[in-house]
Amino acid sequence: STKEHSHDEL
Amino acid sequence: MNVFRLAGDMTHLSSILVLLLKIHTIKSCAGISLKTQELYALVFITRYLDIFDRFTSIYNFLMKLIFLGSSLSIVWYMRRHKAVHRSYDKDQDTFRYQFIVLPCLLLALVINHKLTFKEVMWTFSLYLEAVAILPQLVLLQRTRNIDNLTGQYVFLLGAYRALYLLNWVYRYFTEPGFVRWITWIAGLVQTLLYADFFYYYILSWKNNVKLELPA
Repeated sequence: STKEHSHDEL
Repeated sequence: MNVFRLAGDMTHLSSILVLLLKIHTIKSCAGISLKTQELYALVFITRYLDIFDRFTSIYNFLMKLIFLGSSLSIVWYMRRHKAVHRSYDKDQDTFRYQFIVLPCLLLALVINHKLTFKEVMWTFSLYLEAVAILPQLVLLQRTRNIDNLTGQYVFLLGAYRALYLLNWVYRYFTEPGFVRWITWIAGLVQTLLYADFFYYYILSWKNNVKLELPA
């Protein structure tokens, strides 16, 4: 599984 | 943050301000789909569930509040405000959006980065945003004379996501390991849905004629 995504975009 | 993303956010913000301007000043929402506005409110609610527990920046926080507040107030105006509600054409705004919401929810349950409630809601908001414009585009095809503010609103809404595509290209080449397949594909589908609107909008602007979408 991919690493924790930082939802840094709106 | 890069210039494409900032331009995208500002374009998105201005699309919402154009719509609020139209509704608030001329007290009319003629040609605007309430279904699309409700879908956008749902997009922002499911996208910003982490507004309080994941702090990125003041900019991020403020923009989330603005997007949430404006989308909810537009829905409120169109549903509750007497004059505005009277100008809403509910007989034409008949897109059954359960055909949009349910598939997006199922897809988010199947294709996501992590099977947690917040991550699935965030993924759902991406898929939903990609198709949320459909009721509005259908309504535009049924609306004979599209007024300028409505045309500008839809144009800015499509342009914002196109700018985000440029932002993702920029970040892919400048940030090693920056890959966001789900976001990229949803954003591409979203922008492609505006393709024919862009074509007719730019044509009407170039020939200086009223915007009209073929039915």
